Amino acid sequence: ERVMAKNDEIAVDVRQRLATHGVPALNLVSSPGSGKTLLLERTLQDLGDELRMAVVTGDVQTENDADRLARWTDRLVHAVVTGGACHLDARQVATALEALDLDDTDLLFVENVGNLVCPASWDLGETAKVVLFSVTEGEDKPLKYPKMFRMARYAVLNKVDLLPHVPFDLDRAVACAREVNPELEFFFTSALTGEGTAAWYDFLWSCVHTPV
Amino acid sequence: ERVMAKNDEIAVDVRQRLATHGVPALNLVSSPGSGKTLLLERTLQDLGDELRMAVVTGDVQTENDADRLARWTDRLVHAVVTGGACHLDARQVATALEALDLDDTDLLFVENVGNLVCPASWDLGETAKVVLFSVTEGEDKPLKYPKMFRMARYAVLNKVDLLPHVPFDLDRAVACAREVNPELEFFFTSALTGEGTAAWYDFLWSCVHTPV
Ligand SMILES: Nc1nc2c(ncn2[C@@H]2O[C@H](COP(=O)(O)OP(=O)(O)OP(=O)(O)O)[C@@H](O)[C@H]2O)c(=O)[nH]1
Ligand SMILES: Nc1nc2c(ncn2[C@@H]2O[C@H](COP(=O)(O)OP(=O)(O)OP(=O)(O)O)[C@@H](O)[C@H]2O)c(=O)[nH]1
Ligand SMILES: [Mg+2]
Ligand SMILES: [Mg+2]
Repeated sequence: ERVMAKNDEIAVDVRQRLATHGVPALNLVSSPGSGKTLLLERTLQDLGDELRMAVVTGDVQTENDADRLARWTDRLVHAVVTGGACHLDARQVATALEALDLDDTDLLFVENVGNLVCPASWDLGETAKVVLFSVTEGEDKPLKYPKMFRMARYAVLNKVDLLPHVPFDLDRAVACAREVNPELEFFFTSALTGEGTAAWYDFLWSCVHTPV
Repeated sequence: ERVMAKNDEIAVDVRQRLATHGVPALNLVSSPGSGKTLLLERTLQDLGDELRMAVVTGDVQTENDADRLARWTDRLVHAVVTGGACHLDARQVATALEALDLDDTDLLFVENVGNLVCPASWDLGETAKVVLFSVTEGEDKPLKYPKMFRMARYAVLNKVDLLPHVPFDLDRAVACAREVNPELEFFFTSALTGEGTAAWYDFLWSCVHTPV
């Protein structure tokens, strides 16, 4: 489709600009409510003094997520309100980059619209997609929404603090994901309690020091 | 768009056929993993002897949900695998109806693809949309994904068994939903424990006895 082709052209340009400045970009995707914003809140809170992070948020309506994140950082949090579209596109990210000083940024996060289907098809010029899913959503999401898990390089299984209270089989969930994408690298977190975030932070540092 | 207009034409036809046979149809929509299938499993288990229910499931990939539901009923569970589309459409439902004996059916459920955005725009010929959301997804989903809550007539706030374990303010969630759609009628359930399903069942019976 012509729209997608145009998007991919812009994504190449975005990726170029980020690479020129050595700024890796992670595109966080998930179902609505899996914990993208809470994980980013905690990440900004814990790493904000050492790591220069910028965020672009995407939502169909409201700037709620950008407002939540802005509480934890003096740096730019750029809200994109799509007004209806179920995904962010590369043009929106390119526009957001205009407002950003890439020479003063170590890492860019893009929090995409909560949707396990459409954002899988839209390249934003990111370094990698990080798919979050939570222990409250069931083990079979990777099988039912395979494209997103295939397009992602990293997976965060979040809300592990709820494991004692839900009939969720962690090994089965990982196996379902590996069936779709054997390369997927996993993190197991609770954005609420902070459990498992050390490995996530190590990963973010590794993105910054060596090209992902 | 021409595709939508064509869809709406077919939806009118579906609604006509269902009305002729006096079969109400509920279109269940939600984020992935909110509990649509588990609620339907329990509904089929508890009411299946008295109420003649048929189900059409929609998924991007797999027939997992149809298989889960088929365990609880001898009646038809028709699986639609969209192969990529992020929503069901009226043509798919019209086709599923071909396989159904509407004179031997009291109530039709359509379990839509897990997605809080796109299915809001596609009329399937249903009597009403029922939007599920769960206490683990945050209170603000109605504000962030307003169209779905506006298009729905009923809302099921599910997973209430997890309330003691999550920072979720039920009153705020209901207020957010009413801000978007003051007419929304609420049910509060746990599809896992069965809590709150009595009111849901009363509602289903009311659909069958009086035109919704
Ligand atoms: N128990 C628990 N709750 C969590 C965790 N992470 C997020 N939550 C809760 O889950 C709800 C949704 O979290 P958000 O961070 O808003 O989710 P999101 O993915 O950003 O949602 P969208 O932007 O709408 O797609 C909130 O009520 C959070 O408090 C976790 O690790 N454990
Ligand atoms: N604790 C708790 N877990 C629930 C409840 N309802 C569903 N679950 C769990 O939530 C997960 C997802 O439930 P499903 O019924 O598959 O959700 P769904 O909405 O049909 O998911 P999709 O079809 O992928 O959109 C499963 O692990 C269920 O066991 C509930 O009321 N309480
Ligand atoms: Mg968010
Ligand atoms: Mg389901």
